[in-house]
Amino acid sequence: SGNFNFEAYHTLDEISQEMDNLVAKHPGLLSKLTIGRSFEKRPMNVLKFSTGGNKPAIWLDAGIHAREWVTQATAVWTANKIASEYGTDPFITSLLDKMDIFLLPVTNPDGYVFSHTKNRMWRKTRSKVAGSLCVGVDPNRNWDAGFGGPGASNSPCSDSYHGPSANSEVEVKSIVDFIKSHGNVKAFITIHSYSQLLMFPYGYKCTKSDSFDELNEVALKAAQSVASLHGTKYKVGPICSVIYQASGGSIDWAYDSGIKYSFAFELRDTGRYGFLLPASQILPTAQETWLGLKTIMEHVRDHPY
Amino acid sequence: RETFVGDQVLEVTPSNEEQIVNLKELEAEEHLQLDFWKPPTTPGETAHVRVPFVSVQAVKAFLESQGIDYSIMIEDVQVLLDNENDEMLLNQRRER
Repeated sequence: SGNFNFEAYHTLDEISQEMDNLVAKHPGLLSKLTIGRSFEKRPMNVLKFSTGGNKPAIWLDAGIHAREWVTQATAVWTANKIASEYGTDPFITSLLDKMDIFLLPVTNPDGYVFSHTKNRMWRKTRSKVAGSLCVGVDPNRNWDAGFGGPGASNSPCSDSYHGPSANSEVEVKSIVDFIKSHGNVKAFITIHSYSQLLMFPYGYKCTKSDSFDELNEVALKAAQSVASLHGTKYKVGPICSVIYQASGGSIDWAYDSGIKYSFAFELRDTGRYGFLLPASQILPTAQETWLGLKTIMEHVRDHPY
Repeated sequence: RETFVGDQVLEVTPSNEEQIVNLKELEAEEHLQLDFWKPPTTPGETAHVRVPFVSVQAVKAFLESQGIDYSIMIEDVQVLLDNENDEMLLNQRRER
């Protein structure tokens, strides 16, 4: 109905409704794909931005850690921006004339609903762990990249529990299967919060990736773009040195699967709220993040491989 | 729905590796139910930890006894959550 308030937090149903609204408003550009169902059988709905054919693609996801609400909100704002400015914004138009974009605004729907209804602090999936009273797996420790290594816990009660095996979480496996079946994804960008970091591989090991110099250069430029709007300062570097060694992460899996341009954003927190960022900060956060995403996507568009 | 009345989020700044080890040992104390939003990684870098109300005094006493710098980032988590919830309800009415 067009009165979606992008400067407010929304429930999963409201986000799903807005995604349908966007598709209805932009039928020639936007479509919705269901790439799988979560543990509790909720659809994993991806927005596909395409001007036709099967072009090389950019993957964007948000909200893999359920409680980081500003990331899902940023993804919905970004979807609306791309859809409504195709044809008028030169960058968006040129990008979509060469590439497709797949955007998954709520990567962990079960966890997101749980964080709205039962426990605002919830981060993990809601899968039941055999033999344990505890629930859920950290979906960003469950990817097949150094799985079970340092920086992940083997305790089902831990917030960084890696799960019984790589891709045990259907939310993770759905993305892996989709990207493998697509076969032509050239960039993988995952949006987390908080701490104002822009990271690239590796996390599961502390050695430099083959593309370190290029990824570092792109990330530094993207961080400058982010800072240019509201002065939000990002730290840049490989996961292992920027925060800590963390195995089973999505961008490591993407990179090792051949997707060179793999990045993780940790959005702003302004030092006072952590991931409980007030809704009044959604808009400035989304706007500054867009500038960083744009810098990365420009590089991807101009450096086919 | 779980509530977090009186829970506090502390910004902790370990100044050396030993203090980082102490913080990790504190995290392992399951009865304290600590929720590290930003884990301790390197000396001088801040960590953020949500401390349930019942553990606040014990945790602060521990940090002070270890000489670990900390400040209160969020005085009462539930206050923030109540504001967030009120805003969402208001917005839902407005959107409808």
